[in-house]
Amino acid sequence: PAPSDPASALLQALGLHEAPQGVPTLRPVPPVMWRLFRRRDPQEARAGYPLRPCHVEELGVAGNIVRHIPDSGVLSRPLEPARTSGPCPKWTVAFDLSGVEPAERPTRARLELRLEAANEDTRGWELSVALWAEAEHPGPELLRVPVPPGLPLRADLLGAAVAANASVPRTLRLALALHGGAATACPRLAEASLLLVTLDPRLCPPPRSRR
Amino acid sequence: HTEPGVGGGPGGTCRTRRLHVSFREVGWHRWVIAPRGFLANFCQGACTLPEALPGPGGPPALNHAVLRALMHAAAPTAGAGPPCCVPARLSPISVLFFDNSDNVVLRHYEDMVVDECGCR
Repeated sequence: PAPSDPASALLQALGLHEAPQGVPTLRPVPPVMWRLFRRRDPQEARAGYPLRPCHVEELGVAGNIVRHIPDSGVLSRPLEPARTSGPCPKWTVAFDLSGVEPAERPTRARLELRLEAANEDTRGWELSVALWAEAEHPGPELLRVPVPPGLPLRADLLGAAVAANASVPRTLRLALALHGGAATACPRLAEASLLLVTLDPRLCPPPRSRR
Repeated sequence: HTEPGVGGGPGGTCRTRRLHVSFREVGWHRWVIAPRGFLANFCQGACTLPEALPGPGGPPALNHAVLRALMHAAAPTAGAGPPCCVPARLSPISVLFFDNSDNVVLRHYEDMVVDECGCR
């Protein structure tokens, strides 16, 4: 739309530079996003328990923008061969953060992976996370988390792969690797996403000063 | 969509009037997942005595709005005019939508719905 019409003015007032172009590729809305939306539903807010402004109760952090970002590198991931001996193949995942404004401060960055293993056998596996540097070589290992059996793997990246008090990079590329594990076959990475909570102080009401 | 019958003039006392904002009307229904729209409401109506008196029952608490209503009642043609009918209590909304990178985004906006109006 032309910048001067009311719809564009409203869009800008809502902190959005432009309406998404064309029809978005519709995909199921992740349950966590529905849950967070319903938690902040105005009807519930009127139910008498006040919601703290600029705070995401369910995740227990400050914030007024929550994004669920799917891995944009899923097409380029190599097919995993079955494990015969030696380590499992490494994965690279990439998250497009170009929509995050410089003024926004990350308060939660949670990596979520859905692994599929033969007969759900993920005992003893650990996942290491490193930044994937441009030079096609992973950087130093930032953190290592155990792989829970049968559940999505979650890893908090704030302070490790995502700096807490700085604006986020335009793209976050990570190198993931599995270690240990007794199973003979490597689990397969079926889905990767990032749940990013940011606080845009410009949209928060200033604390009222007492008279 | 505003409350039927409001028309041009500010009928009745200062109070909340219905104003429904529909995302379909501004063509956002393809990328806004929820809600479809929301009741933003607005304030309209007279702020003269006794409407400018705060709250039911008890003596009027003297405040700026009451002072202004008194001055306006005493000298309607001179002075600053009656107090204004404005939002007195607001609440937030949340919007769930797809952004340009097909991410699902939840944004909270404070002070978006008028719950109560008052004379100020």
